[in-house]
Amino acid sequence: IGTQRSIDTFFDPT
Amino acid sequence: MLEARLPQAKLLKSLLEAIKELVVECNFDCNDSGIAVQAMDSSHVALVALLLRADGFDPYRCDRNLPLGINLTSLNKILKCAGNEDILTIKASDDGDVLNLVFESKDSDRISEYELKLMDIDSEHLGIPDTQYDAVVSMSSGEFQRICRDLSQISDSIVIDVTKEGIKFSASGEVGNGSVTLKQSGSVDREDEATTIELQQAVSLTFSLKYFQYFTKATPLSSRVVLSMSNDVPILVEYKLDNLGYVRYYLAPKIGD
Repeated sequence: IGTQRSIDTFFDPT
Repeated sequence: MLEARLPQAKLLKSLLEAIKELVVECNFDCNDSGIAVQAMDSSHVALVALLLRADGFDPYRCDRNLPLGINLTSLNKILKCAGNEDILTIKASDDGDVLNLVFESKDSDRISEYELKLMDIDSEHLGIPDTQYDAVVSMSSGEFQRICRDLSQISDSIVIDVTKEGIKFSASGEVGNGSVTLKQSGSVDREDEATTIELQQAVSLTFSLKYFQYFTKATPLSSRVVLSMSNDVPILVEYKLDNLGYVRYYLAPKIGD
């Protein structure tokens, strides 16, 4: 069900 | 240099259990305020953030920023040599390439010392914004573990719907489907088992159950778990550690069809 998103598309590198 | 002492080795053992399925190697970032870990799993779907505050140790000393690159499989091997009730002290020098671990039995008549080889780990650090979530659900960690285990019989995905009535976990697969609904409970005698919901607006999200099952390895660390959610953003699954800090997991949702 649905496409798994990546966590690093939500949080930016510091 | 770093020197930190915990009254029971069991705590570090449990913390390791809580992250070692997700992360193989990571930096333990030590500074004067405590020890922090941030690491993504190899597929970059989940992120674990661990904080152990300095005041949770007695004593704690770390005079400069010290990243300790640790292979968790290796650390696990050494921690198997510690008794649950042993007093645990970890030490590292500023320029050293090992972590010293000392396990001391409660009556101090047995002292064991191990050295873990450290490694250079070049890890990406992500900025996690302070977020106001639309739904914050506090529930029994054991109940959350059971729901994840039960629904994994049905599917490898789980849908979470939160309304003001309650939180519903559901799964649909080849064998059929199933769901568990927990109603917000106001007058439960046993506080540990109550479910409380703070809701700004209803949310509906789909996640991979496999990761939730990794997260629930943290169940022995806390009787409660807090799920913080907004539509289309990662869920935050948090286990608070008494007087010490927290283990937080972030999991990216599944989106669309």
